[in-house]
Amino acid sequence: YPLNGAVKEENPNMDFAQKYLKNYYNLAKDVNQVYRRKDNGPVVKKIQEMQKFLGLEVTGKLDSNTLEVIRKPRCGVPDVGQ
Amino acid sequence: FSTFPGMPKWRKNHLTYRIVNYTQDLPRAAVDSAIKKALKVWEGVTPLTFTRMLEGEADIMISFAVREHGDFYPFDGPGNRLAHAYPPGPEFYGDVHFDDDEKWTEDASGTNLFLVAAHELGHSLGLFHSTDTKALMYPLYNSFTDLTRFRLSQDDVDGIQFLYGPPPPSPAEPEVPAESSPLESGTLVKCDPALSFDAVSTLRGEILFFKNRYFWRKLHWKPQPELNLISTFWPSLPSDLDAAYEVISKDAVFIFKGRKFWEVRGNDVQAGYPRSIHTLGFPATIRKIDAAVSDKEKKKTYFFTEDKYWRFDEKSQSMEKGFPRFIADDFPGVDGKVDAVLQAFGFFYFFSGSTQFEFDPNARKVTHVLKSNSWLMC
Repeated sequence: YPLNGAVKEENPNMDFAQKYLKNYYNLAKDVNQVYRRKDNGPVVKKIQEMQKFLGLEVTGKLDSNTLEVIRKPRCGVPDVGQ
Repeated sequence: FSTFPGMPKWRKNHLTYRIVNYTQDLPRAAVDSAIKKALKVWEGVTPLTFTRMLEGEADIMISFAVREHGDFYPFDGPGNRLAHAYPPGPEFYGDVHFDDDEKWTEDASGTNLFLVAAHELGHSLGLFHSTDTKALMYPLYNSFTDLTRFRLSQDDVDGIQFLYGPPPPSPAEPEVPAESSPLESGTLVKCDPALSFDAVSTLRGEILFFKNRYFWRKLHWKPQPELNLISTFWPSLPSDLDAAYEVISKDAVFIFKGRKFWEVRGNDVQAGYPRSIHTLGFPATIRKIDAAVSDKEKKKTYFFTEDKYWRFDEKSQSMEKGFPRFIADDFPGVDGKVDAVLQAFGFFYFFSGSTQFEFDPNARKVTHVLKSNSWLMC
C-alpha cells in the first residue's frame, strides 16, 4: 500500500465514475483505485474534462449533479478521440 | 461537433443499410419505420441517399444484441449504455448495435428507437460526440425530446455538412453552385501551393500542423498525414492557433492563442490553464506570439514575435536577459513574419506563409528553401 495514505474505504460512486471515465474519457486503464494517491490527479483532471464536455459546472468533484448525469442512459461511443 | 480521429467519411454518397435482426419490443414494421425515419434525418441535409438491402453485406449493418456480442464492447444490461456505432469504413465499420436489454419504444415511454437510431447513424456517417447539449450528437439520451417536432440542431447540420456538404439543389430551386464541404471546397487542400500553417509542433514522435480548426497529424509509420479537427482531441482548445511547441522532457505541448496558453499532455489539457503569456515573462506590450519552438538539447525555448525573438530558459523557467533580439541577426536568411517553427533532424524549420526555411543552427545559415507543405507528402 502507498506509504503516504491508507487505502480509503471503497466508494461505489468513485468506482462507477472511474469506469465511466475509462469508457468515455480515456482515463488510463492503469489508474487503479486501490493505489489511490492523495491528490488523485489523473481522476480529478478527467472529472473536470468530462464536466466541461457535458456542460456541467467544472468542480473536479463527484458532486450530486455530476453523479446524476453519469448515471443517465447514453451512447456507448467515447466522448474524446484516442 | 467533432469527427472521429482521422476524420473517416464515406467516399460515396449512395449508401446501403440492412436490418440484420429485430428486437422483441416492437413490431418489425415499427423498427423498419424508425430506422427509415432516422436515415431521412441525415438524408435531408446532405447529398447522401440510403438504399435498404435484405441480405448480404451492406455499408451499415443494424442489429440488436445484449451483453458481449462479439466486438469487445459489451452492453451492460438495462440503462447506461443504450447503443453504439462505428465510423465509416469496411466490414463492421459503419455498423450500428442496439442494446436489446433496453425497452425499445415508438414513443417516449421507454427508449425511443428513432431518436437513438438517428444519433447512432450520425456516428455511422462519421460524426463523433458534440458538446452542444441541444445537439442530436450530444452523448446523453434526452428522454424529453419532443418527438413530434424533432429537428437536427445547427451543430448537427454543420457537422455532417463539414463532411459531406449540403444536399444538391432540388430541380425547383435555382441552380446555385453547391458549396461543397470544407474538405472539398479547397479551403483545406493539403497540397495547395499557397498553404500556410498557424502553428507546428511535435508530439510524442508525431508532427502536428495546425490550420484553422484542423490539424494534419504526421505519423512516422504512416506516409499520408491524417486530417483531424482540433476539437476531436482537445474539445476545450480554440481554433486558429498562434503557436505550439513540445517540451519533450515534460511530455507536454504548449498551445498559444492571443494572450493565453494551454499545456496539454496527450489528450489532456492540464488543470489551471489557460494562463496568461505574461506569466512567462513577456512585457504587457506583447499581445500574442507568432511562433515558438523548444530546443530539447539546449533546454531553451524560442518565442518569435514580429521581427524579434525571445529566449526562455526551461531549467530556470525564466525569460533570458538581453532579449528580444532581431530574428535577422541570429537566424540570417529567415525572412518575413514567422508563422511556425519546427526542430527536426538537427535543423530549425521556419514556416513563413507558403515558404519554409531550413536553418542549420551550427552553420548559422539557411540550407534549403521549401514549400511549407513539403512535410505533407506534397
